Amino acid sequence: MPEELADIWERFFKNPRDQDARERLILNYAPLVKFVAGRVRAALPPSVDQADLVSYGMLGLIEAIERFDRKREVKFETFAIPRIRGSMLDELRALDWVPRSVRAKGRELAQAMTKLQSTLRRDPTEEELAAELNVALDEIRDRLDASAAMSIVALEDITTVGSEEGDRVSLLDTLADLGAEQPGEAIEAEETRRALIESIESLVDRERKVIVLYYFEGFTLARIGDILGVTESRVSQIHSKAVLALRVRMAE
Amino acid sequence: PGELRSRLRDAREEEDAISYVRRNLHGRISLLSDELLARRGGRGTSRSVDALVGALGDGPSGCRGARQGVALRASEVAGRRGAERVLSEAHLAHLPDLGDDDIEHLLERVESSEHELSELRRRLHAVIDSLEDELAGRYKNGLELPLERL
Ligand SMILES: Nc1nc2c(ncn2[C@@H]2O[C@@H]3COP(=O)(O)O[C@H]4[C@@H](O)[C@H](n5cnc6c(=O)[nH]c(N)nc65)O[C@@H]4COP(=O)(O)O[C@H]3[C@H]2O)c(=O)[nH]1
Ligand SMILES: Nc1nc2c(ncn2[C@@H]2O[C@@H]3COP(=O)(O)O[C@H]4[C@@H](O)[C@H](n5cnc6c(=O)[nH]c(N)nc65)O[C@@H]4COP(=O)(O)O[C@H]3[C@H]2O)c(=O)[nH]1
Repeated sequence: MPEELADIWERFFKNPRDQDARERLILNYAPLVKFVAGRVRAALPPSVDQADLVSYGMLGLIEAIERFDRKREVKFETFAIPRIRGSMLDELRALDWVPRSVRAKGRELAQAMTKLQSTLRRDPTEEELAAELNVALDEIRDRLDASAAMSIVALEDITTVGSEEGDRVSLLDTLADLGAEQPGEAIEAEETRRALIESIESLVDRERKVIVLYYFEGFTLARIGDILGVTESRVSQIHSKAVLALRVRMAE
Repeated sequence: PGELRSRLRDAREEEDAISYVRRNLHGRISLLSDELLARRGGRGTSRSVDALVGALGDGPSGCRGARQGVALRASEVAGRRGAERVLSEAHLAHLPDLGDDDIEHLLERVESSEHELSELRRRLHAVIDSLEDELAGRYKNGLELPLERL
């Protein structure tokens, strides 16, 4: 009879130096890395290599196996998946994957958005942002395209709620939560969600529509383009501008 | 639209659960076939992390239009279908002990489960598409944003 998986875990738990148990656990759960790599890659520009993501993710899997505490009532896969994803994003960040110049331009755009939001008492248009930074309208749209590519890797999440690292509720996670059946459990997450919904209501019509259709209805950008009568790339820019406006508003 | 949304949510959750099992099976197929290749090619069976990465990094890829709500969690495998039960068998943990024909047998089983799931998934994509078409049609006809539902 082949050894049960629970017995291999038991063996590894008793002796973390048991190489055979360790190798069998890594082999058994390695396909999880392929699952996470596929999903993480779906949120990144096509230039990211699947094999690179898998190699970063494997580090996260091994760390999850070594740290997994069987006394906790959670399934290993549930424990491991956030760590596999986390190590992929950490490696991409460490690679300085988003060029500094791109990040600097993104920060400049966010500063212009902050300044104009307070002087105009509303969100600025793309043309007003261009005038503020003294660049062409196309340059603003290029920066919005770049921020879409950066989103899960380099954009600092400004909405911090708790004091320690673990409590931070990221804007993108809160947005993603909008479509979920049961809203966030923690009360801080609930407050952030409330503030986010108020901010969404204050967006201009078309941006509010893109945010609700994307995060609440779960439509693809292409389908939203079809509803609004614009191209998919234009929807992507409208989406990036809306997320920037929300990000800056939530940072207050 | 409330009823339409709940049907859409159910179909998407089902698609999510099936995709989770399917992608895990893709990983298993890569590792099992790579093991056979290694044994036949005299590369021995040292299962280094690099070899695993090489085996898992392959396979077709390419993204289908950005969509939100692609969850990143282990789906609860309901085991409703045989194909899902395959996932609960930990055969990869016993890979070092398996003979070549055991592995070939296993590959056949996992690949047929993968095909079964992919077919189910294709049908679900068609269902999701038609439900989304219907909801999008209502928005084109002036449906208001459900701000009170956020
Ligand atoms: N062992 C293994 N088998 C794999 C892998 N990926 C796909 N397959 C299987 O091989 C069939 C053909 O895949 P394809 O050439 O990429 O052709 C695919 C692809 O072009 C497209 N497709 C399906 N799902 C997705 C998806 O989630 N994203 C993208 N971008 N395309 C998809 O539809 C075609 C048909 O898909 P299916 O009916 O599901 O049929 C798939 C599936 O049964 C893998 O990594 N490992
Ligand atoms: N409603 C609906 N949902 C869809 C459709 N196609 C894919 N999805 C869902 O969207 C997720 C992301 O797809 P992706 O961006 O193409 O990203 C995919 C793609 O890059 C790759 N992939 C998966 N299956 C295949 C395949 O058969 N062929 C190819 N070429 N790539 C695949 O792995 C990534 C993750 O796959 P999953 O975990 O299965 O996660 C998929 C799946 O749950 C569709 O036509 N309609």
